[in-house]
This record gives sequence, structure tokens and C-alpha cells, in this order.
Amino acid sequence: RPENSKKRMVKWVVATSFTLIVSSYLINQHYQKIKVAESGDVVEGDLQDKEKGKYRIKIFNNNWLFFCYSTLPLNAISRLWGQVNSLNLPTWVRPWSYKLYATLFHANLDEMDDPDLSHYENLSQFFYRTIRPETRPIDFDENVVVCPSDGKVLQFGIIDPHLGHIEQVKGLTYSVKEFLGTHGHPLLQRTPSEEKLGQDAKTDNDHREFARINDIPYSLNDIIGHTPGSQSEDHLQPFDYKMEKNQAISDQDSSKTLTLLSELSPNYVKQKLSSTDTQLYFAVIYLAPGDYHHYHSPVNWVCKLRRHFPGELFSVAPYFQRNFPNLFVLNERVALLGHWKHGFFSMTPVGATNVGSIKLNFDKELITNEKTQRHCKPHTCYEATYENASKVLGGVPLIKGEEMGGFMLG
Amino acid sequence: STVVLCFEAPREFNFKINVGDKVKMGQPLGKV
Repeated sequence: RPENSKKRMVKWVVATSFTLIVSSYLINQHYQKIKVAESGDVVEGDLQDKEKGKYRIKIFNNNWLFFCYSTLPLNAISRLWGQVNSLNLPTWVRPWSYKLYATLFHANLDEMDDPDLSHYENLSQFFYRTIRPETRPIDFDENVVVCPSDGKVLQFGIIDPHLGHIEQVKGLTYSVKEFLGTHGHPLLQRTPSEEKLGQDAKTDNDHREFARINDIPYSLNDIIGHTPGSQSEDHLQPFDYKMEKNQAISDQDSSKTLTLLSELSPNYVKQKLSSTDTQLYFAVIYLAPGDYHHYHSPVNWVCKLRRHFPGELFSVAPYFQRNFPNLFVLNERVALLGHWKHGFFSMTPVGATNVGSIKLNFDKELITNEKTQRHCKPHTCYEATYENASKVLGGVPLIKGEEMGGFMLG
Repeated sequence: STVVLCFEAPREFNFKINVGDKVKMGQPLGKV
């Protein structure tokens, strides 16, 4: 009996010390994250750019439930979810499993381009199914902005240019600069150290290139810096991007470019804007798991660059959006920046646990929720420019209703 | 997943949606 009690004692000691070690490690990880976000010091210490300190993300001021939730390896779980759902199902199982999925998540099977469920080899393919174009009539009135995707409207409104806030959901707000990218106010002015950051990052990931953001004539800084509508000449300077990118993108559809030419060439917009008074608007659309998960261009616009923010993959369901401050700034997302005929235009798909893969049809290089992403510095974005897409417009011309890409499982 | 639009438009722009609406791709979100 003494041996048994001794054994039991050893078990307790081992279990308790293991629990203490794991929880202290997790807590330390999170304080590191908060410290990096606030001080701008990179944990590896190779980039000492204090400018980044302007990021002031309050990651968690919630309860323990969210604290524990935040410790989950959501990116890895999302990748595993994608891999499991990319396993091909036996043909006889497919109709039943996809019907079950459709019943659970209220997916509409009547609109599918290919109605034969057995043709979808796995759930990932079914999830990324296409629908018949006639089921989504597009309002082509040039003054109408259309919905970029199916979903539920969570929020919309006007952004106060002085505050620069988007109201996420009822009262939860976050800064547009944090959402679309600040890394030290690149949109306002770029300090030499930031240029250096750009170059350093470039050397780190030489397939990622930086461009000088503040060359966009309709960039956010001209909007955030002063009231939209009082446009000053200087932000309409011609572009002088240093780097060409995405050689694969070429002027495939010159007719498309032509249709946009008259409307979106810098000169045209310059004349038009000089006479109109503008504001900054926003809209947030949530896609439920059963919705059609492709997104389309809401207007005719030119996408000039994208900013990929590797990040967490917290769920973006309305419940989490209500209770999780800064969710959108923490989650992986790809901000597409450019302009339409009335000025600045951006569209940002935000990933979530089940849909970590954000796809762009015109940018095959973009891969999100990537395993190797772990070397990415927190709260950093990676930019790519699309100047090469169209020599005239300096970006990818996108026609209203044109499919731009979508969310894929994992 | 979520899609966020942030864009500049004339002051005459009006939204044609309400919070909580179920929307379809291609339907009007707002008009100048």
C-alpha cells in the first residue's frame, strides 16, 4: 500500500507540473504577441524598426473563454480541415454527404452550374462550386455598387475621415488604417526607415515586393488626411512604382481595358473628382458556410495592389464579431486597393477558421494560410503591385460582376 | 468568411441595404 500511494503522489506531481508548464508557456506566448504588437520589436530582433510601434492592437480584453479560444492553433486546424475535406469521397457517398451538408447549412443546390453531386470529388470542390450566371442578375447601372458576394449584411455606413473608423458590428469599431494596413502610416508618408523595412522584407521574401503606397492617387492617406472631396493636386501624381510584379498577368483582355479606359484613366477621374464632393463608405458582408463562396467585382474598378496580412483564423461568425474586438484586424485577410471612377476603392476578403484559403483569379501567387507562413512577422503585411496588368491603367481592370476569386476550405 | 468594402463615393451615395439583410451577389448595395 505504501508503494501505491507513492505512485499516486508521483502521478499527481507529474500531472500538475505538466499543466503549469503548458499554461505558463501559453501565457508567455500571448504576452510576447502583445509586446510585439505594442512595441514594434520583432521577436527575432533582426528588424529594429520602432516606427511600427504605431500599431496599438488590443488583442484580448475579453473573458477567459476567448483567452482559451485564442490559444487554439486555428491556422493548423484550418489547414487540417482543408486537407481532410480534400480527400476524395467514394462516388456513392457523395450525393448523400453533400445533401447532408446542404441541409445543415441551408445551401441552395438548385443554382449549381453542375447539378450532379457525384461530380464533386470532395467537400472542398463542392464548397467551391460555381452557380449558373443567370441566377445572379447584375445591376449594370454605372452608378450602382452591387454586392460582391452572397451573404448577410453585418454593417455598413460612412467612415468619418478624421477618425478613420469602420464600425464592425454595433459599436465595435476599428481603424481603417489598421484594417487596410498602416505599418507606420505608409499611406501618409514613407520614412526612410520604412523604405528600408520594405527593402529588408523584400530580401526576406524576395518573391514579395514592396511598392511605395503613397503613389496611389486615390490612396487612403489623401482621404484620411483631409476631408474627402477637397482633392489636392499632389495626390494625383503619375505612378513611379519601382518594381514590376506578377509577370503572368498581362493585358489579356484589351477590350476590357478599353471599356475601363475612358472611365478610369487617371485624367478622367481627375476631372470628375475636381468637381464632386466625396465621402468614404464601407459595407461588411458575412458569408455563412452554406453560401456561394465566390466573390465578384462590385463595380468597374482598377485593382492596383494587394496587401496580404497573414494572421489568425478566428471564426468571423456574427457571435464572434459581436464579442471579439479587433477580429478583422487579427484575422488573415487580403486587402485589394485601387480606384474606381469616384475615387478610392478597396475590397478585402477576410478569412476564417473553415475558409483559410483566399483565392484571387488574377493573382496565382497569392497563397494564404500557408504552412510556411509561420516565419511571417506578426502584424505585418506583404504587398504586391499589379502595375503590369495593364500598362494604361496601372492595375488589373475589373468589370462589374466579374468573378474575382473566392474562399476555399482550409 | 467576410468581405469588406471600403470606397470613396459622392455624398449623394445612398445604401440600398439594411443590417441583417440576406443579399445575393449582383444585387444593388447602394447608388450614387
